[in-house]
Amino acid sequence: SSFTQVVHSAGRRFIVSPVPESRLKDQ
Amino acid sequence: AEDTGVRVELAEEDHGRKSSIALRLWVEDPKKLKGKPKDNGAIEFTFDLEKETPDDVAQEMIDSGFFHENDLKIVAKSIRDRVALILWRRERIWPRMQ
Repeated sequence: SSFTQVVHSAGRRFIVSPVPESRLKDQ
Repeated sequence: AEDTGVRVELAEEDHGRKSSIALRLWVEDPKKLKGKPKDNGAIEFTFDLEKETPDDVAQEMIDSGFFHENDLKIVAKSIRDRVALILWRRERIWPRMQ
């Protein structure tokens, strides 16, 4: 799956997933 | 709230009851950031509206390599603006519950 997870040393989990194209402003 | 180029949204329905809530953050306009963000994925995380501050989370995102340390203020402000909106909305919709 295209989800990756990063756990910070303080314990918080960050789950990264692709941003839908529609939500990205024109670069 | 001014457009910081970093978007923060609720990642779940807010029913005004839970103090911790899921948020999703992503970079909408990388040109507005000082450093180059690691990748333009959406970062989902849980935030405790009562116990935590946006600066805590922003610092953890920098520690985790998502953003450059020069962008701490922008990331913290983006989260702070969304949290303020959530609390304002809770106050209006569920005043007795707050």
